[in-house]
Amino acid sequence: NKHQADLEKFYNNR
Amino acid sequence: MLELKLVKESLFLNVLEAILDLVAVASVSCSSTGLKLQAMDAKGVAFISLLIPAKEFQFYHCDKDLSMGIAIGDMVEAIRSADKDGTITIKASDENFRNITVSIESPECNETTSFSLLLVTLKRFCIPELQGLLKKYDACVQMPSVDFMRICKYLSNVDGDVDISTIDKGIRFFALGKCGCLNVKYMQPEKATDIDISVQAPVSLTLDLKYMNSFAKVSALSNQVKLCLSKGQPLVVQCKIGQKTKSRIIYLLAPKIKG
Repeated sequence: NKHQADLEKFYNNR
Repeated sequence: MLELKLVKESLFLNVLEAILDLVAVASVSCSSTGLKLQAMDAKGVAFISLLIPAKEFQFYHCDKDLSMGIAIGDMVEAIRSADKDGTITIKASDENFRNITVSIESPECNETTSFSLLLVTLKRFCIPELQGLLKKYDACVQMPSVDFMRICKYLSNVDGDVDISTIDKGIRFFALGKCGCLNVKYMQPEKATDIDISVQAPVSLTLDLKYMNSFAKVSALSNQVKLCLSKGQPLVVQCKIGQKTKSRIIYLLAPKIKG
């Protein structure tokens, strides 16, 4: 299993 | 100018020691209201936010907002090796904002050691305001931190990820490893006041156990820990630090996807 995304990418792509 | 003073055996140092598992450097911002520490692990999947209001310190003075990158690993190392029960004073001045001075005074006030710690450059973290995030979660679990720690330790018997899922009146932890699987059901008891499981919508997240174990260490500084879960969102783990205090620590952990 891989991490969904790093947190900064996750919040910036929303 | 910034000056803050704390007793060495305080929770502050214990917290710093506990987060060293995840990060070596942190961004520390100080204002007249208190200190805020933010740090991200090297992979960018775990974020730590620590808030300590000014009144929690033995002495606190900050007349200008400051933001600095601190190698907390080096700082803890130096403090740890000084007098066991001393008082720690941390100072930063406007004239020379390349380092901070950390002094430790012995309880008898007859010995003072001090060291100068060079500040490091850190980029700003693009993480939204955490308080807003906490209102929108599908499920929240408030539990004694000893329970959280015990469950994480138990799950660590397999080396891998943990699935946290909501079930009827509770939550389920499931870990699958090479040697088999482990399953923990944690239910809302009828009478306990220190457990509160609220589920607005079903949710299941897969998370790296290694990080969960690090979070469990810090939550041991507090009686209670709160986990907030939402589909496709980072897990939020938050706890107050100590009793009768407004200091708090919040973790974010990116979930994993199958594959």
